[in-house]
Amino acid sequence: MFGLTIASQKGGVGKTTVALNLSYAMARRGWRTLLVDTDPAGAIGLSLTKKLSQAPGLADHLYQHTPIAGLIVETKLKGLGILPTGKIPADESERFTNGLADGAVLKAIQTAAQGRYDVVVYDTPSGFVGATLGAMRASRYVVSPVQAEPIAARGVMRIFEVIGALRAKGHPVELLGILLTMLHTKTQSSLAVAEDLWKTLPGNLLFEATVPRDPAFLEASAAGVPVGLLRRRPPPIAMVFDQLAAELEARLAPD
Amino acid sequence: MFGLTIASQKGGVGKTTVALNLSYAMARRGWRTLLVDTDPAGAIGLSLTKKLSQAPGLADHLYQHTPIAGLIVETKLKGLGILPTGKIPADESERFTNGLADGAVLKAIQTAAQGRYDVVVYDTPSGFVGATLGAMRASRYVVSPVQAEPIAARGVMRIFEVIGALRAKGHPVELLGILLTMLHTKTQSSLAVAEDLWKTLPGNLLFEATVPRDPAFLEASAAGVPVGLLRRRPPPIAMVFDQLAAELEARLAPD
Ligand SMILES: Nc1ncnc2c1ncn2[C@@H]1O[C@H](COP(=O)(O)OP(=O)(O)OP(=O)(O)O)[C@@H](O)[C@H]1O
Ligand SMILES: Nc1ncnc2c1ncn2[C@@H]1O[C@H](COP(=O)(O)OP(=O)(O)OP(=O)(O)O)[C@@H](O)[C@H]1O
Ligand SMILES: [Mg+2]
Ligand SMILES: [Mg+2]
Repeated sequence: MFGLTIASQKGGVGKTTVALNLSYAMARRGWRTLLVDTDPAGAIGLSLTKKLSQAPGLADHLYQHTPIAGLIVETKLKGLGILPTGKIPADESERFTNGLADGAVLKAIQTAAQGRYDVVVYDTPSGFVGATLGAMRASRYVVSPVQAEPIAARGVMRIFEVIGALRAKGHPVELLGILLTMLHTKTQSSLAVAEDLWKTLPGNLLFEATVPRDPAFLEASAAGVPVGLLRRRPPPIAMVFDQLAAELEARLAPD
Repeated sequence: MFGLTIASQKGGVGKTTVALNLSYAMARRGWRTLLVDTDPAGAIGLSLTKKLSQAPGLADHLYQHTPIAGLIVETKLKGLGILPTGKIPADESERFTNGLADGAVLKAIQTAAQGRYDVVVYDTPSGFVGATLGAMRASRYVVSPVQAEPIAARGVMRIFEVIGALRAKGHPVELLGILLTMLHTKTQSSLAVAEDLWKTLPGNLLFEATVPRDPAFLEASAAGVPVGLLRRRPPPIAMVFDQLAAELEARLAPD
């Protein structure tokens, strides 16, 4: 059992999209995967069904001590479970994310899920504060999406500073890799960002798998499914997450 | 003098892009505008020049009590000043944003800028926590960008909850309008989101001005300029912010 956090300081880079589609791909490869939503916006629910958006979740455990096991939602795919946020009024965001910041509750989820799941994937809100720091404190690994656009790429080194600071305080978290997302090869300034990252980042840090900008993601969130379930025969973009899951597996330290 | 916050719970919806380009358009229309970056990622600096990214700023005022007036950077455009974040190590994000959360420091900026500026525009990190709540507490108005994509649009009502809660606690902040961004008319699921918002949101809430998805924004951030300065003759997309500034003006309450 290990924790894997999807995190970036920059917003809108594809954290939730990667968390959902990677979890789906890992479950298809045989990892019993629990996807946990730590973003008070409830983004995993917003990407899937209204029913999931309104289901009880992490907030019910945090405030009413509802046991974790009873809050996990089984999906159509055997081996993929989801722990949604539960209903959080917008003006309660601060209380929710501060309640997760030290990582204790998020770590306890791994203990509660022991034996039933092999990996817990945490989706997080953007920024290195609150729940995102908590998820990193509770995790063995971090995957950080970087959007292939100038503003996001200029901030890519920040993930090293945060992980370095957490390790200095005794949290054994490590960066499993940086994932290039929303690469738009027909837009010169997006391609130039990618070329620059391919040139400057050390080989073992950037995943080979790259997520291109693709309207299928909007269709998938409109339909409330991972992109692998968008059509009877999955679109090519879904294979990127199978590739990512395989690459990620090869990078895991032997237990 | 009034404060205007650009805020959304969802990340990557165009807050920084709108804050920068709207401030530029307002200054061109004669509003002496001070753009303040409250995002510990330093996104305004990342959108413009490396020099601005490394300049002292709000963090120096917060920690070393450097007077605000000396930290304001004059731009090429007379009437547009910028207060950058200053250098904030990634693992200091929490301290920075918590230091701004009550709104006192951000409100004091308006007092310091009185007489020299007419409006202070606050760019904020995503999520209704920390600095973003502080900026709303210090502002008279909020403009909330909503990305024309399913996940962002599903969370659009959250801004009403947060503003309602702040008003209930005595902060006279009001929503000036919701701005549709990244509308991609050639992608059905983006167009469907826009049509749905145009149908469901009350007329006076959604600005007429809409920001389409346009690669010019990536070129502009690669070049480190507002989109209005990208070429000798500004691209058509720049006029959207002139339209927005004019619409916004019409919605301001008489002083
Ligand atoms: N590769 C892609 N191509 C096109 N659209 C994408 C891609 N990945 C994600 N999207 C869309 O871009 C938007 C942002 O993605 P997402 O919400 O996953 O980012 P995030 O980092 O989780 O954002 P936040 O900071 O709000 O948590 C969503 O509308 C999503 O559907
Ligand atoms: N209308 C647009 N069309 C295409 N790209 C855009 C548009 N507006 C912004 N962008 C680009 O999309 C990305 C996200 O925009 P921006 O950084 O302004 O969003 P944000 O809401 O400030 O994000 P964050 O949550 O990180 O603060 C940036 O790379 C920006 O250059
Ligand atoms: Mg997200
Ligand atoms: Mg921003």
